[in-house]
Amino acid sequence: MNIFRLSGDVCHLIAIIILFLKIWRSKSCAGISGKSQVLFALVFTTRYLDLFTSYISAYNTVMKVVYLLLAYSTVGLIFFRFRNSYDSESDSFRVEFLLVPVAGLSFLENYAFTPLEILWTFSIYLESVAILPQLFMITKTGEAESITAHYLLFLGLYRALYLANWLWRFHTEGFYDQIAVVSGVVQTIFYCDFFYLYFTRVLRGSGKMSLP
Amino acid sequence: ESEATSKDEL
Repeated sequence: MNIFRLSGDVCHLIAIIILFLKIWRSKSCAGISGKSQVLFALVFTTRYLDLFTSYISAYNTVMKVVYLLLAYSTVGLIFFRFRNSYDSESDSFRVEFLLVPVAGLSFLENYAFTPLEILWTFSIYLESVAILPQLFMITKTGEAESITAHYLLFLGLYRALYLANWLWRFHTEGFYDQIAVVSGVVQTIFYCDFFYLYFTRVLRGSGKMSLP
Repeated sequence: ESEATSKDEL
């Protein structure tokens, strides 16, 4: 565990909590892509199956449970409790275009052809594209509430900090996980455009982040 | 490819 990894996990937790609280307190999920949230719940489910097979640390176990609980609760808020505020019109990204290639690739490129390993690989590949429906929805509606922008900022920072963590681990332990690193780079690249908009628009204090 | 994958991470 190093500072990059820890701050990455903290950013991830903050992002998930920001989103949950935003929906819970505003009693609305307007502008939020339910599809991305379902994909994230799927990422956590397929990645954290080792909760039942191997114990790594209390921190690891607690964080996995918290992520799973918040992810499914957020999906529950969007599709059940506040479903009348869910803008399915704008949330029109075809997730099958993500799931099929990701599933196919996880069978082709993995470290071991075992169910747990393939599911883990699937979750790594899926996480790198899971935010696309949300980013697509924002470009479609042309704007995002600043709270949603803060959510995306922390979510983007989390994996960027993981890249720093992997660089550090490579430098100090010679550790290198190619699948995780390549996916993490792809994932972070998808946020670059958003980061630019965030630091040029949202921080200027304009309540909403309107896209060009 | 490394045998130790990042399973100790989240």
